[in-house]
Amino acid sequence: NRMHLVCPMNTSPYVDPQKSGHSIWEEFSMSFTPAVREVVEFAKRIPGFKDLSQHDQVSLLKAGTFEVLVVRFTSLFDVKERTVTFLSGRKYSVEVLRSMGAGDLLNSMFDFTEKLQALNLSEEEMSLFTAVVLVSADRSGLENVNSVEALQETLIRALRSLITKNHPNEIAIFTKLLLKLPDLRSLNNMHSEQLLAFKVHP
Amino acid sequence: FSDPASNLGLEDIIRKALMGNMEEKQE
Repeated sequence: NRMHLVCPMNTSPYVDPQKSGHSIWEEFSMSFTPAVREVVEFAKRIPGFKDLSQHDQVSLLKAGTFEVLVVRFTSLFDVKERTVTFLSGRKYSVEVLRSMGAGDLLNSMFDFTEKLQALNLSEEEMSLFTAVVLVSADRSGLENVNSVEALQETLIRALRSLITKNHPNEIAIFTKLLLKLPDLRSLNNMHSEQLLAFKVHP
Repeated sequence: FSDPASNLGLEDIIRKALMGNMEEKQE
């Protein structure tokens, strides 16, 4: 009897209790599909991504889409006001979302957002960082790890070069960015657990 | 329920979105 779905990739966190779990799932899927398509389009524009095998392109996207979305949609999390903006444009306070069952994942999303925003990255830096997030050679199910690793290294070198150029006195930003990668993995794992719980108890 | 991405239908969305790219690569 779930009444709420506290993911901002919905138009609203409120779920019609009259609807079946399947139709709730279908609506949720329709809400986040455009965002996932945008991630795929972004991936296609990463130089070298299209040269990976089809299998590895899908594996990287399957494993990394949530993490890319977290980076792309930090703007939905207002750290000062402690609100989350859903797809409808309506904002919900952390307290309200907590009362709907949001827990550790919400807190961790705010922590991540706050730290990432504090780095004041340009659009170009953010885009390159997002490419690094997506092209990770340690994702499961890859068939050609060496190719992914080579692309990953190229992207990391490019990111380091860009950060060094833009912030000559703040090279620590590059280190801080790389340290965001395990944070994103942790968020991804927490999110997967929520999805599993939702699927088992819609 | 071991694969949340597949359960979400994510793989299907990703494959369809990649399709143009894949067809291009096969040619």
